[in-house]
Amino acid sequence: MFEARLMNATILKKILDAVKDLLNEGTFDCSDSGIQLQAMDNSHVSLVSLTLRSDSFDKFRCDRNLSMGMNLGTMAKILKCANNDDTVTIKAQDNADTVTFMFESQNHEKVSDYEMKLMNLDQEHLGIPDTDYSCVVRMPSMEFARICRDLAQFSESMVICCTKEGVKFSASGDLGSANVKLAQTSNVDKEEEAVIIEMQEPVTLTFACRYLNAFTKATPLCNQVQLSMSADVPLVVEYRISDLGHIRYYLAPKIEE
Amino acid sequence: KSKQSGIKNYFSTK
Repeated sequence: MFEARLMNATILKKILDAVKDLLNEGTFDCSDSGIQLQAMDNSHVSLVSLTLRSDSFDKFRCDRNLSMGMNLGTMAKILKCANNDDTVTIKAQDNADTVTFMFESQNHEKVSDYEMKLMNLDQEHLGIPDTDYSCVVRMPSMEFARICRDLAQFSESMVICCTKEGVKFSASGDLGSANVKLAQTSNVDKEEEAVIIEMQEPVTLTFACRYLNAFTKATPLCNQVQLSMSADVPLVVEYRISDLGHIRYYLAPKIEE
Repeated sequence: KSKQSGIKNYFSTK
């Protein structure tokens, strides 16, 4: 028996919004420790890794490890049927071929349940090595979203250059070129507005704007985003999900031919 | 010209 309850549907709606542009389906691996989803986008350029810790759910029961393959488009449709302040309970029997989403209004007067067929997905699991990144940038997630949106107008790809002075985002194409430089915040009044750079070595990497823009769909989940970079390895774009866990996007760099 | 690399080039297949 698997049962996981959150007092508020909003967070789950935001999580679905953050993955559904990249992934059509995904396997939710449920265990004692929580729920994990790892999946590559269709073109195998990026990887989404979602972790939700069991102890942060309002109720969590997982008697046996369970892998539930879900169509994320269908799941998003179902979650749209929940009001933001509804309690959500996800339920499945062991070895079941369906999962049930139950929504309960705050006054307990409306209860709805939606059953969804599970899918058998033959998805590859990738082993992600622990990496000490040369540069780790923390910045406001809204600012990152804005930069990705603005620079995508100029080119399909964006160069991110990080030094100890700051981080520079550049794009150039037929229309012209764009550069956005962010200096490290000297005086941190509000932590969520800060730009903080931890640098071992300067890094310059090129990434496809299309994927970066897809990652920024997670912006409503967290005020800050963390970018981790090292030469010749995938960029990690991480959004914390309050005390529930995190979503990490890995993006393979563009390399010189 | 730069070329998009695939994510599987960087991570091991379990």
